[in-house]
Amino acid sequence: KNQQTTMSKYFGNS
Amino acid sequence: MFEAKLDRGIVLKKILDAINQLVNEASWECTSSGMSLQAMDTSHVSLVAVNLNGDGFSKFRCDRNMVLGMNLVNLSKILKCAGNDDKVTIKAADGDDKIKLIFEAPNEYEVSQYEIKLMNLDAEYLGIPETSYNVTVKMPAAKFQRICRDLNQIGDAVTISCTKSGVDFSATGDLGNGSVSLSQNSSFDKPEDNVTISMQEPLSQTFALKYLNQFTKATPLCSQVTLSLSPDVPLVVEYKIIEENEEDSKNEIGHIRYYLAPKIDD
Repeated sequence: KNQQTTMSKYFGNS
Repeated sequence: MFEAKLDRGIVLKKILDAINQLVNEASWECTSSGMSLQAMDTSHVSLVAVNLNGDGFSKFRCDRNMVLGMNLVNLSKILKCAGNDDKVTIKAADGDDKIKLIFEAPNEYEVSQYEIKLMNLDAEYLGIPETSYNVTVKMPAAKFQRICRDLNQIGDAVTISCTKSGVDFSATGDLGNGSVSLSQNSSFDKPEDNVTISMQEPLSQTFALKYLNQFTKATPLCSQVTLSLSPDVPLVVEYKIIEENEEDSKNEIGHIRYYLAPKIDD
């Protein structure tokens, strides 16, 4: 089953 | 003091229609170069970034950087009070807790003024790295909207697959499956119908249609949409913000970029 990832996995806090 | 005037207020209405269901509250960052906004949806699966160039406004003044936090649903309500042909001015005084919106009708004797309260929002600003994407698909925005809507009848997610021969959008669900394939084409007479695919390597990624269908609310802004994909990074769906003037001239004044985190195999 496909799991939904979130933005924090890719983009860090600037 | 901040003051920005758009000759075609309808552009602002379209921008708000494109974002206010995804994000209810957000902060506009105003600098001498323009206005920008970045916000994630409540589940942090998608992110929207709006950029409006200062020189796209007929008047733009920003003496010092300002952050205008506001409820976008309320801003949308007030913009509904503006006529499509009204000139719209946004004004904010330094340190004030509200902004003023001024709508000037084309007849030049009717002026409306509204004020909205500003909010202090905890902005979670994400650094988006410059990425060179493996695949870029430029296609009619209305076609992309149609594909996302149609495939959502079949399933919750779309798999976007790019190969040398073109791009496939496919969905699978309880009732069966469906797919739409597009190959590159160009028309001299109707460039808005063009499909342009640039690809370094074949790629296949899966995305939730719920979000893509929200993104396509930006369709009225621009005739073409650009999808950018690379393995293990969010999809970017970009719409240029085009202001159409009375003389039918088209002026690019900014863009909306939506980022969507992919679904990955467990």
